[in-house]
Amino acid sequence: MLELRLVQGNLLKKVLEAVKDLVTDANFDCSSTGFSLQAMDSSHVALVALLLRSEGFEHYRCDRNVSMGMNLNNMAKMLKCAGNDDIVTIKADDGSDTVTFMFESPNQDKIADFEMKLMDIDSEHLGIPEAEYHAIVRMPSSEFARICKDLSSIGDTVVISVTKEGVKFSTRGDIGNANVVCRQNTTVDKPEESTTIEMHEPVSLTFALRYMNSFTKATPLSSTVTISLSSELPVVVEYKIAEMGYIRFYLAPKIED
Amino acid sequence: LMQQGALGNFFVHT
Repeated sequence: MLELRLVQGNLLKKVLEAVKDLVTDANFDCSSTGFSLQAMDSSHVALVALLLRSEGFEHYRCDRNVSMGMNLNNMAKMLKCAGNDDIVTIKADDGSDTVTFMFESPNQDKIADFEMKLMDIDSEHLGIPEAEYHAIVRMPSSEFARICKDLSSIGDTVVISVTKEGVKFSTRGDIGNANVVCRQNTTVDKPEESTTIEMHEPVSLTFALRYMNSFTKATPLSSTVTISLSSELPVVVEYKIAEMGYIRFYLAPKIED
Repeated sequence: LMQQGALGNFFVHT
């Protein structure tokens, strides 16, 4: 028996909007730790890792570890039917081939059940080792989204370079080239508007902008984004989900032929 | 020319 009650139901709606374009089908794993997902895109270039910790749920019952295969587009369709202020409960019986999403309006005057068919998914699970990153950039998530969107109108790839001058996002295309430099800026009043750069070594890596733009669909989940870079390691683009966990995107760099 | 790397080059299957 599984029963997970999430008062901030719209978090789940935002999570689905953040991942459904990158991954079609995925196994959601439920354990005493929390509700999690790890899935790669079809070309095995990008990976999404989600964790919603059990403590973040108002009620969390998971009698045994369960893996539930879901089509993310179908799940997003069902969650779109929840109101933004609704409480969402995920329910599944042991051995069942369906999962139920229950939506309760805040004043309990409307309760809806949406039952979705589960699917068998042969998912590949990757071990992601703890790594020391050469540079960690923390910046407003909206700023990062703006830069990725702007640069993708010029070119297909972005070079992210971190030096002691700051973090530089560069692209080039048929019509020309573009560079955006963000400097460390901690003097602003609000911490969510600051940019911090923790650099152990200068690093410069090239990535496909198509994926970066897809990751920025998670922007509504967090006011800040953390970009961790190491030469010859996939970049980690992390959006913290307040009091619950995180959504992390890993993207393999482009490498010299 | 740059080639797209794959995650399998960096992470191992578990």
